[in-house]
Amino acid sequence: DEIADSHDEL
Amino acid sequence: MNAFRLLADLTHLLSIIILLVKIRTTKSCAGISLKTQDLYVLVFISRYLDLFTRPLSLYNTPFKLVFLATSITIVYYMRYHKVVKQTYNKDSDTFKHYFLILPCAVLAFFINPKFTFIEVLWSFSIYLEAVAILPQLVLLQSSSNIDNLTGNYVFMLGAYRALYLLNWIYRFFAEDVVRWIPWIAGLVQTALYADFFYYYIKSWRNNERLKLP
Repeated sequence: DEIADSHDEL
Repeated sequence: MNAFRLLADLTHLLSIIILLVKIRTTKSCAGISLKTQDLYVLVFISRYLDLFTRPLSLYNTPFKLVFLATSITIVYYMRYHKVVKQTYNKDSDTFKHYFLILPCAVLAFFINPKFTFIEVLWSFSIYLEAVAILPQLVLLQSSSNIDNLTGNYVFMLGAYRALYLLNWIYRFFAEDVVRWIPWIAGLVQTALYADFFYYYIKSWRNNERLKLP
């Protein structure tokens, strides 16, 4: 989901 | 994962290693802004709280731990190491960096992916990172001679986010990923380095000392 995505980068 | 992203993270890691090498080998932090380093500790703490709430990642987790550990170590050296703390340019590091924290916090309160504690802090860290370099750039302008390691440190720090911009362009076209918050903050962050990049490359090409106006 969008939220999970926003944390896949440093 | 793509090459731009990998290169960006390695460049970021390299910048931190350069700073640690400078402080440890010269036992000096002359030309380094403690305020910028304080802000980076705040950026990493507020961004990596998800270490506890999200599944660990083989790639991201080690980086997060290294960034947290090194940024805290650098601040510790600059504040408490008996030799290093004497070399801190306290009277030139004058930027009012507390004035950066509140606007970023207010902005994060209103503009975030989701109004939860983790997401608001994550947004805060993205906005704060964009402006965290300001005290360092101001300090460089008042420094008479900037030593090479410091110049390289700031250059790598600016380059890493520029590489992230390429990563986001790639991901937009290849994976159809849209991320307004880091995109805009990343653009602002990289733009702040524009004049530094200009003088850094000029001094490198003319093989002369780096000097900011």
